[in-house]
Amino acid sequence: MYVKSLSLKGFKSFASATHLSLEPGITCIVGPNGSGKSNVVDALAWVMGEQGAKSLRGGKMEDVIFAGTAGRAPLGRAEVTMTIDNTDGALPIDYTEVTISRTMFRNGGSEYAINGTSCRLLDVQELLSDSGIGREMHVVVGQGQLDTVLRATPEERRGLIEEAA
Amino acid sequence: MYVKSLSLKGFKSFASATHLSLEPGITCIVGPNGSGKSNVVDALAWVMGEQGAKSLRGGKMEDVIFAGTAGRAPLGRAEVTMTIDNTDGALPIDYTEVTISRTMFRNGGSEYAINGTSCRLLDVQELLSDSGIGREMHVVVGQGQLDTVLRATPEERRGLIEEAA
Amino acid sequence: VEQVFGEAFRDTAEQFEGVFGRLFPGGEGRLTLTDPSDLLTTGIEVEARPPGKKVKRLSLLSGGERSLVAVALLVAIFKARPSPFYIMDEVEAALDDTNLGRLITLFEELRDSSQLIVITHQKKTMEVADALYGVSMRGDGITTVVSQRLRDVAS
Amino acid sequence: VEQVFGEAFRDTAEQFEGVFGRLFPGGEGRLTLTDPSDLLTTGIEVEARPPGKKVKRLSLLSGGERSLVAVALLVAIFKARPSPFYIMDEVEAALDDTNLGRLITLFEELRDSSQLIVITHQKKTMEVADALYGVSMRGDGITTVVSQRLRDVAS
Ligand SMILES: Nc1ncnc2c1ncn2[C@@H]1O[C@H](COP(=O)(O)OP(=O)(O)OP(=O)(O)O)[C@@H](O)[C@H]1O
Ligand SMILES: Nc1ncnc2c1ncn2[C@@H]1O[C@H](COP(=O)(O)OP(=O)(O)OP(=O)(O)O)[C@@H](O)[C@H]1O
Ligand SMILES: [Mg+2]
Ligand SMILES: [Mg+2]
Repeated sequence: MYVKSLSLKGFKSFASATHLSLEPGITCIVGPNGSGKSNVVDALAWVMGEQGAKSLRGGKMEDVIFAGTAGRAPLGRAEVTMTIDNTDGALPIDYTEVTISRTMFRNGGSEYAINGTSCRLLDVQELLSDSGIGREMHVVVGQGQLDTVLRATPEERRGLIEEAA
Repeated sequence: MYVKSLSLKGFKSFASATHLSLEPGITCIVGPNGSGKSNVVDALAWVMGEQGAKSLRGGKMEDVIFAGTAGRAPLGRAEVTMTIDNTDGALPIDYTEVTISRTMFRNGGSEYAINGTSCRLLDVQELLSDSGIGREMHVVVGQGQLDTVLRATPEERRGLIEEAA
Repeated sequence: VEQVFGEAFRDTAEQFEGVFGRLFPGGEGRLTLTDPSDLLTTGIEVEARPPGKKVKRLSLLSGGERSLVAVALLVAIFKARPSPFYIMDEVEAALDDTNLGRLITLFEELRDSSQLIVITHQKKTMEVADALYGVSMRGDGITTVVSQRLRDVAS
Repeated sequence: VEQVFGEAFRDTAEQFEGVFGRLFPGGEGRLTLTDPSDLLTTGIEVEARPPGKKVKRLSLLSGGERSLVAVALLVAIFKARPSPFYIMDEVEAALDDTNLGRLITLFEELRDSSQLIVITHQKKTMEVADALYGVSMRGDGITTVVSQRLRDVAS
């Protein structure tokens, strides 16, 4: 199982629809400071169900929607779609390709979908946790987050292992 | 006014007496991970009167004394001496060269000296603060400390400016 | 629950000793339980001794050493209980060249069983990528993806 | 006290706008007082807008952008109220090449009136050093200073 592609539209600095196709193995994302690399990381965490505005570096969840620039008006929604190659059946669902989508509207509404069918956040989280990606997102090591692992309390470290198990 | 030299003996990983002579302008200190560069920064902060074990990365003040290695026994004291070129009279003391020393003993005692004459920690701090180096050590930007400046509260940032003024 | 955690801890602790030894050749690292008698609530302590050093207090370790110990713990978890993919955002910032090389060796091992998405500024890391994406902002605050290079294209 | 702080804040705020503009060409930065009517207790807020961007919330800035804003604030203080020397330990970790170059330009300006002791892993930073010290640990946990190269020796 691997992430085949990621589509972003209106998510943070990705005002225009952007499509990234990924490979198994190692994919590196590079670019200057402030160009949007960590925003890709935020998009992955967000579409997998991350609910903490702080983990996404915002003050409120609405901060993930493109806020506009000098030359472009703010957008009314953010949408991210993740396509997963499920040929090995790691996701307990009878498809070889699985898409997970999340949309957030500036007026506050949120939508989730698995393979185009509307669902709840909980359905997305449960589907992923069965394949080894838990709610705590131990699979995402954010920028500057490495030292947190060491500064964590013994109980918090236990949580890391419990989630992976 | 500038730091002419720094002598370390028994301070953290500097088990052997080490002498660094410094220049006006930019001095760069380089080396592999864990080799002792930040320990030099700690030594400078310490000899200028830093009292927080945490700012020196230790659990207690005694942690600055060489703790021994597989091949060498722990030492009983740490000593750092800083020699300042005072030709411009920035330090309000009638010498063109000023040495500040600090010694700490494993049994807990501490000694300070200015130009070889025993004095109190307060005397060192007052001498330095008259020349622009305050007690909060805003002149020392420690490893990983840059983001703290932004995460600080508005009141803490005020403190930075007050100390420099 | 106790048993699931107990086994996961044992496997992770075993991996940790191995990974630590590869990041700190000649050094010694160990994971221990704060309360081995109570598997339901015990926490986990990290012990790290770089080669040639005696000091074990984590706070006295250097910036680069702390990064490596954290990486060792995470990679130990990744190896003990694999997930299909991992995302790592500039974890090499504090590492010197030698340690970066050791980290990259670990990445290449994880690649055998998992997909890695790695944000980096380091050339050495880019060199082991199977695919490379460049992001850019042309001064207008909007991200564009500028290039995709696959390894077989380059070689 | 109020007057001392008031003047220091004004000078620092003025320097901040200048330094910010040099680290973020085309961008805009400002220091403001949380309570201008009460100079005894007011705090200080930092506003930062990188070029082409509208977003002003500090937490949404990138890792490198946050480093630069922090550097701008510190250097503004250093220029408004100079001290004889400054010590900086690996402040460039999050910066890309272009921004590292801008930081180095600031270091060279500070050098005119202050001594800088800079810990670094970056070659570009070493290249502007007047003196260079190498520290090393020969596998025995004890630091030795291995070299001192002065600029006039090398050139
Ligand atoms: N909702 C939003 N609308 C528009 N722009 C946004 C939004 N949220 C964040 N940004 C912008 O995205 C930029 C941050 O991008 P990101 O953190 O991905 O950079 P990066 O490539 O990781 O940089 P670095 O190398 O410094 O870590 C910031 O400049 C911020 O202003
Ligand atoms: N009291 C002590 N006795 C002996 N060794 C010590 C003592 N305190 C710290 N050390 C050792 O000093 C080393 C840390 O050195 P330092 O932080 O200066 O490294 P560094 O050169 O800054 O590395 P980096 O590039 O990773 O930041 C640690 O390995 C630690 O074990
Ligand atoms: Mg980033
Ligand atoms: Mg260091």
